[in-house]
Amino acid sequence: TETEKYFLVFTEWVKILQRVDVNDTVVLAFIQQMVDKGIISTSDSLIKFIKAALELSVLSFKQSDPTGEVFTAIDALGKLLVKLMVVQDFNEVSRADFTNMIFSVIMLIFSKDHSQNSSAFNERPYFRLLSNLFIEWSFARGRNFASITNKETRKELRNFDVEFYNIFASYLHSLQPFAFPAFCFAWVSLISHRMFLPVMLSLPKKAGWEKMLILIIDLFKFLDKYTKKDSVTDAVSVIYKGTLRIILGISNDFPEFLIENHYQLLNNLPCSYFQLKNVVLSAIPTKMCFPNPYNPTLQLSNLESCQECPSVFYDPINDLSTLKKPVDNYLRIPSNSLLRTILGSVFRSEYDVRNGVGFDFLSVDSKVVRAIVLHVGVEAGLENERTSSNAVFNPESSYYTLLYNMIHDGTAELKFQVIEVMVEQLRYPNIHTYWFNYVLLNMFTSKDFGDQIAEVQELILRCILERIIVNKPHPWGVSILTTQLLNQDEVNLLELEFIKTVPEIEKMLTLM
Amino acid sequence: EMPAQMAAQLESSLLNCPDSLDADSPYLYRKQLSLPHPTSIFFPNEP
Amino acid sequence: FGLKALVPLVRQGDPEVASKYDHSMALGADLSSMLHSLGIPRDSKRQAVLATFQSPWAETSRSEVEPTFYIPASFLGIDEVLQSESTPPCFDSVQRDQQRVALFQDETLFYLFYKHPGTVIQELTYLELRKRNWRYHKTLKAWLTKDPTMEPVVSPDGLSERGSYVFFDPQRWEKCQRDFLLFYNAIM
Repeated sequence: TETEKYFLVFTEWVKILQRVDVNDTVVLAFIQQMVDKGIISTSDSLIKFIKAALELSVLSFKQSDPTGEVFTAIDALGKLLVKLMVVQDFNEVSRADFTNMIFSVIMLIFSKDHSQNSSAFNERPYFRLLSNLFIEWSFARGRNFASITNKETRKELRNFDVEFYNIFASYLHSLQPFAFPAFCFAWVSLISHRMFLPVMLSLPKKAGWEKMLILIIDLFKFLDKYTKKDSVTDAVSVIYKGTLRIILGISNDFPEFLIENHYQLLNNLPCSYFQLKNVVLSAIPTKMCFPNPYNPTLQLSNLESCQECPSVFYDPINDLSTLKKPVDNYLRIPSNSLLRTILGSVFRSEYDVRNGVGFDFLSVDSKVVRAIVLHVGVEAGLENERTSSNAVFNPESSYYTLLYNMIHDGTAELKFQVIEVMVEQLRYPNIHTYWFNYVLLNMFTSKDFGDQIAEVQELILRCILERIIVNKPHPWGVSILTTQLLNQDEVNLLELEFIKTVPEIEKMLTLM
Repeated sequence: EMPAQMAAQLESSLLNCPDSLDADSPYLYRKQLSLPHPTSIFFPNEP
Repeated sequence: FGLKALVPLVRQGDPEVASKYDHSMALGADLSSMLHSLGIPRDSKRQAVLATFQSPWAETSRSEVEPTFYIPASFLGIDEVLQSESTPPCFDSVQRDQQRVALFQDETLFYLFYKHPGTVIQELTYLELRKRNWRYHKTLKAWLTKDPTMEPVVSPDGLSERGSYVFFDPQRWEKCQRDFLLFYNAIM
């Protein structure tokens, strides 16, 4: 049969690669023969050939002695696919279309295997194949494709490099745990692969950031859905640990990715993941030094870094939709009617079931609140740069009054959400940390809240404490505000009524 | 609640989790650096 | 949304109260061992870790993985020594390949000795290291040489000497100085 013929050709390919290096001229001659004989000369035949090769490779893996070489055929297939991506003349079909075709075939075989075999499905051969594609492409692209002797081809490949990774990322998105749970652990290993993750995060002009973020959010969403308040299954617990380890690696190598994408990451982080939240928000720009946050004499106004506007990769304004105009108009000229509009638009149409600490569902749209608060912070930072600090470090400024009014006029839940997001902005030394520190400190002692002040103070303390009772790291800005609240003279924390009603917290604050 | 089938698939994935050996670079063809030769019994015999 | 909500996280001594939330995600854990397993920091320096990331889990990171590397063409064409059209990268003859091995640094010789047991190159590197006054300790399976700054004291029975030696530690991949009692029949 045709398929059997393809099996034979592929077996020959595997044998050749066991005798010579993949860069040997014999290899090129073999590929040329495959084209000449019509094995891979058309899209149809190519698809059939890859289909047969992959099925044979997976079968070979399943039937091989597990203590021996189980990946020989898969490895050979990986080398063939990348070789074809590199050496072919792309006259009739583009390299991108060709790559998409290859991935589509892999997806086809993979999803058929996953759905038909369910509990007998083994993720390892597919993991190996995809890992090999990363590795083989990595060898090809070394030193900007220096090993490619043809100047024209080298230029094409350089131009295609970003697209290759983004195409790959798109297929990884399709393979996410929600879709293929039996591939979950392989998937987590793939998105953090040493020849994928750091490459995606260092592509020129941050070209890989968007798709990498999508993949991390896929992981967060999966965790969120299956994390119960009081327990998680062993499998989910292991996934969580892997996720934490990956984010720690990113925080070390590419802190700017976490810094600039914190908004999107927090929108999708499970509510109760306090430590992971702290890890994301504790990221510090590479090479930045900062003073000891526990120094009670530290003045943020003296720090040059606290005048810098942090970069934001995704503008939260994109999530405001109909609220964009009212918010921006309010910031220009505050008015009660605009405030009413804003307050009326922060509610969800249906409850959002969340496994929160202290709550099981939310009626306020936390994504909208986060967008508003961050947008206000961004605008305040820009205003500070444009005019002066007096324009924004001022309880009369529209930036302050919008947040103040949302808290003053909002439900307890809205108060909590606004305050929580403000505390999230207490990160490394920058203008947002500085400004939100000012706002929170001011609000903590503000007479303007009248008889609401106790509620506001309790919420501020709750949002701070839930970040610092957690194992480290703690964001620099949170540590600063904690120190300031403990050392300020205006309000004796231990005399607050709501503190006395919670002996455990009273004890903790006494110790602190 | 995670559907039972999904939970079973997740467990299976955990059991088959690829490790660092699975992620290592593939080598089909490895030319021997050096031919076998009788050496002292005192030399290490595992690389 | 108030402070009472945090009580189950704070009152850990009371299992009934504390069990309301899974603490492993909320309070988390001490990250020192996880950071250490990642290599953060390494030798007190901040170094990139993702390019050599073995696996998301320490348990499945049993072995090192090959990172991206690039061999410049100039490394692949050193005639008579490493690899070229006329001299492929193989060492198959003790007679013919001795002079090639003489060009390698000590560490390269140690690498080849330990990496290719039972081969011509292991024998070749043994011979070359001996020429450089290194001696192989049969029990320790390690190479050592005399510390030039100190003269050893020979034992009365003439079977051993105590002195200062430079050992090459293949695990840590470095030379280190040690005071040692050396038995002559233990080295070759």
